[in-house]
Amino acid sequence: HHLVNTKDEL
Amino acid sequence: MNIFRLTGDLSHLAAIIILLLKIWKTRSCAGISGKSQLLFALVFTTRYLDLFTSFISLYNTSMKLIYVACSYATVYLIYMKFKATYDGNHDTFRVEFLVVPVGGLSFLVNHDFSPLEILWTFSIYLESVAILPQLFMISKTGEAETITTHYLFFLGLYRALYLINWIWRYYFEGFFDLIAVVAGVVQTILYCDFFYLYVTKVLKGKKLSLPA
Repeated sequence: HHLVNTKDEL
Repeated sequence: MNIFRLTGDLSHLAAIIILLLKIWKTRSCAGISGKSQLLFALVFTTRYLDLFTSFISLYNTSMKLIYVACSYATVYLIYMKFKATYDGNHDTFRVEFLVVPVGGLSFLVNHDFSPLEILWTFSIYLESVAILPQLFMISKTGEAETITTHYLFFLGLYRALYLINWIWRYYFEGFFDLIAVVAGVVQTILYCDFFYLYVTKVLKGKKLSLPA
């Protein structure tokens, strides 16, 4: 699906 | 990494450093909400638990460590070192009204029902409202020191820049995180009233004071 977690952001 | 994301991070860092320096140089935390700072320490702690489980980049790891360390240092200065200057009488926002609903919501609406993911979601939701005790304190006393308004400006600017970053990433990377975006929009909206006062008063050299 197109939802991606923003784990690379702060 | 795009320019909006980078300047957002740097703006966030600037806000944190401004607050630390203000307290350190004046040896006083007058006008600062200890409750907001406790909430931010909780936000960073619950969000950056992935420091133990995954490595993204040297930049990512160092910024996380700096944010966490600075937020704990700020809490230490307010509640321990300069406790005598802490204006607890005006810092009366009931944080349980934020933490309990946000905790419930992070259990209900998340990407994955796992401990780390729920804590990450909790931190995203909590960050969006963590500034409320500080804004409540300013509305109660009716004024804020100019340096405190600079802190708030950079903190709000950080989230606004992240919004542009997400639009950028949506178009160029197909990247979209609904939870982060909705919380980020809420967080930015909370600063709008303050941004207005900042531009119309503080930038024109006046002190930020609210009409009685």
